[in-house]
Amino acid sequence: GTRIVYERAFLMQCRNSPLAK
Amino acid sequence: TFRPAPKPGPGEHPLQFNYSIWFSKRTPGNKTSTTFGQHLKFVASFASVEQFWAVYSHLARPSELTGHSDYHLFKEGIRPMWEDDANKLGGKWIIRLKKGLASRCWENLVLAMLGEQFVVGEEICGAVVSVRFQDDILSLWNRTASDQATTIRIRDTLKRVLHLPSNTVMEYKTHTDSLKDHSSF
Repeated sequence: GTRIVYERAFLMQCRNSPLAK
Repeated sequence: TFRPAPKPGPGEHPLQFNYSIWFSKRTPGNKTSTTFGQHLKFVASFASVEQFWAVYSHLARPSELTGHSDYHLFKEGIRPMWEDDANKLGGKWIIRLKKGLASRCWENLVLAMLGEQFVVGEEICGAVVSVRFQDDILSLWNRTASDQATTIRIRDTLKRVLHLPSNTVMEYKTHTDSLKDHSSF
C-alpha cells in the first residue's frame, strides 16, 4: 500500500499548528 | 503504565506507524539491584504529527538531561529491549556524538524516522538517544541484522539526514554481540 512519507520541512511546519499544542 | 496512542483527530496528519516514547535514567549504585526493564518509564504514545509535537515540546531536550539518561522512541508494540520479538534478530547503528550535538541530531533522526525517510519496509524498530558523561550516543534499531542491503541503506540515509561532522564514526552492532560483551545497557 501507500506509505505516509513526510519531509522534515513539512514536519517542522506542523509544529506551529494549534493542533500540536 | 502504557497507554495506546489516541486516534488522530480531525485535521491531524497521521503517521505511517504509531510510536511510543520511553525514558530511562540510571542512578549510580543501583546498577545491579534492578533490571533495565524496571528503569524504563513510559512517557506517551502518538499516532499523528501533531500528537508527536505536543509530546515532544514538553520533554527536556537531550542536552538538558543530566547523568545517565536515555530516550527510547519505538514503534508502538515494540518494547525497547533486545528481548522483544521484533529486536531478537536485530541490530543497531551506533553514532557517538561530541557533547553539544545530541539535541539537534536526535531531532533530525526522529523526524526522519517518523517521516518514513528510511524506505526499508518494516525494518526500523526504533531509535535511542543516550546521554552520557563523555559523549552522547544515538542508535537506530532494525529488525534483521543479517540483511546487509537494509543496514547499508539505513546507514546512507542516516548520513544524509543527520548532517554529521565528516569524522563521525558509525558502527553497526547486532544485539546478540551487544549482549555478549555486556555493552548494551
